[in-house]
Amino acid sequence: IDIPWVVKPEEKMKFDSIFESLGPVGGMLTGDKVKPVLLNSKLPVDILGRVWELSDLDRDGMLDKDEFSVAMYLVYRALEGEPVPMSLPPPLVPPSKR
Amino acid sequence: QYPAGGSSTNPFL
Repeated sequence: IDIPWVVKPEEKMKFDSIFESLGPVGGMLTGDKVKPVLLNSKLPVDILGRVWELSDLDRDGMLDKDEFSVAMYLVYRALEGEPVPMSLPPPLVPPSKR
Repeated sequence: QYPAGGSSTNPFL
């Protein structure tokens, strides 16, 4: 399937620079590093837990660049009042993970 | 690293 990723190139650039600023190790950010950033959004912890659940596609407890972009995308949408989905819609799955 | 039980990979649980 060839659906464009909902994360736009300019958003991806922004998320990538946040990713890099958090000091990824081996291209991955651990939960310890991502958690304070998501908590900064002031969203309820149960919402953030779901954001993590949806973003950590391989369930390894760490986020790579694309997974992190999904997390940030969901957080930004949630801040705009959009509900966080219960499961990840196909357009939100990074092309590298399909 | 994370507490046992539930989703151990989720830092928010």
